[in-house]
Amino acid sequence: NLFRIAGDISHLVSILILLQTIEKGKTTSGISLKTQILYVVVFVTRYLDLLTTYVSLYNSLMKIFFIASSVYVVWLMTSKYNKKFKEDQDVFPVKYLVGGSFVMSLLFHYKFTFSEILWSFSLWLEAVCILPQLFLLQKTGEAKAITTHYIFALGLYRALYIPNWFYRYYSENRLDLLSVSAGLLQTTIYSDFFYVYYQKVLKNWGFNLP
Amino acid sequence: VKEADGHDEL
Repeated sequence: NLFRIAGDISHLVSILILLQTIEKGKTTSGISLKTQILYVVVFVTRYLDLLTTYVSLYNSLMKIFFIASSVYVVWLMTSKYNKKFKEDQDVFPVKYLVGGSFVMSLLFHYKFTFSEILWSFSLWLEAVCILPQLFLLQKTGEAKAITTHYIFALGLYRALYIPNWFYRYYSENRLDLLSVSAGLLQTTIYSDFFYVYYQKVLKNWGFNLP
Repeated sequence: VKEADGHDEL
């Protein structure tokens, strides 16, 4: 359905914006390494089913892309552009995010199996793993516009999944309560940022008016 | 309502 496609494209675009930003500026300043490492954990734990279940070529390719690109970004940040990397401001206590997500996955899952627990863990972790990035944004005060575009596209992706879940509930009679709950949490975390982004974009348009 | 079996979303 349309929402799902739009969501996936938005997710894809967010990563392309991020890669473009890093390659063009030859710097990773303003981007939280912690958030990017958490994304590697999110994608690897969620897409373990690549090895066991085949959904579609589209599905597999997207999963491979998300795993590969997240690993690539972390490599860019730690190796290639390491010299310009300042980590002193990226100090969000990530252990609480990981610990909290793990507890949530033990409490809420469809089956008590290794892969299902990890899948649930990845949902909760994804919901909160932008926090170090938002924290860094707040601490440095200003961000390059492009970084905010990245966060916006990333937030939009899960927000678009919400109407997708409504759609699937009515058209396929299918309800994934775990995805919906974690998705709502994720969108809530982004909502403050969305508001600021919206204000900023509006303002910029205002300035550009003749 | 069907519960999600198999995760076909990203």
